[in-house]
Amino acid sequence: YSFFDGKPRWPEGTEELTYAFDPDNGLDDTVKGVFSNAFKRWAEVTTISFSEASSYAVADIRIGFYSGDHGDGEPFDGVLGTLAHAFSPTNGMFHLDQEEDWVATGDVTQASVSNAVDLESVAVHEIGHLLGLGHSSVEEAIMYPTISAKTRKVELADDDIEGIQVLYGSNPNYTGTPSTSRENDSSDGVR
Amino acid sequence: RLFPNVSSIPNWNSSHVPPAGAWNAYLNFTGCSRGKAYDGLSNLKIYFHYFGYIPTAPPSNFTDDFDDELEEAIKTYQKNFNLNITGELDDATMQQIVRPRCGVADVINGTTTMNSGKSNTTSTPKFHTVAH
Repeated sequence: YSFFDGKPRWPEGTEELTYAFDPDNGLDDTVKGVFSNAFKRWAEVTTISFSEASSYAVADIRIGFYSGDHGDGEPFDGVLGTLAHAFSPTNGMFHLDQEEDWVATGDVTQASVSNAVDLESVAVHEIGHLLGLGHSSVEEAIMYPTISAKTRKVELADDDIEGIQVLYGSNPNYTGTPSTSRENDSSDGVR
Repeated sequence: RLFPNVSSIPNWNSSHVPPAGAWNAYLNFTGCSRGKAYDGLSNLKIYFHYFGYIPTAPPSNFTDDFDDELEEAIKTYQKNFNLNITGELDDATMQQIVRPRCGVADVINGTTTMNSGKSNTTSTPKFHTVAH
């Protein structure tokens, strides 16, 4: 695991972060539920919980789908390439490339398009950045920078858990699970 | 496009060709070697600059030359991604480069704590003592 330069994190004592979706995207409950699941994966292992805010303007974390140049100096590049990006604490911006073929639920490895991207897999990764984690060289880690199309990788690896617990400590209810029981799958066998 | 379920993706007919990935063209650089120039290689330098492997952009544009700076960037990239450190655009490296990824840089302000930013653990002591 790694941290951003200067090891930025949410302020000491932060117990809950709120998130909201750009209202212009008009996301349905299924899609919002995917993000909720992704947040839960981090909340299970550390001391911060997440809840959806009623107002986009005041949320700690602001989620939106955009294409091309969307005003933050980090333009998206169309199909595949860069899938999403998020900023270090306490910026809170989480942007996804609107031009991808995002799949919210179901077995993405069976998608009929070769460029289908599993939404939850990318969401779990970007939330790691929002909390302060950088990229990892551990291929099994969520914070590994690349992910193939038609691949699902949503379970935090030991490397991710250790990293986030260095920043915020461990959830008192977290007991740990064997990495062999985790759900990471790929259509091409790449993990 | 955002499909609520994988089964909601339309069944394309046989003539449907999925769009090429944003970086697929980089595969044409597989096997390129240092000291030569290749049309469009500057785009690959922009890629390495974007993700932090080439720290500073030139005053004008990147050249198409396979120079020392690009070779160093490739070596750092290969170390970060557990590839053989050759400094060459071999097939394994190119396949990794074109893979979809997060837009956050791997190297920020010239530093990284991915593999390339870590010291060789084999040369560090296994334990240390503290005087009281």
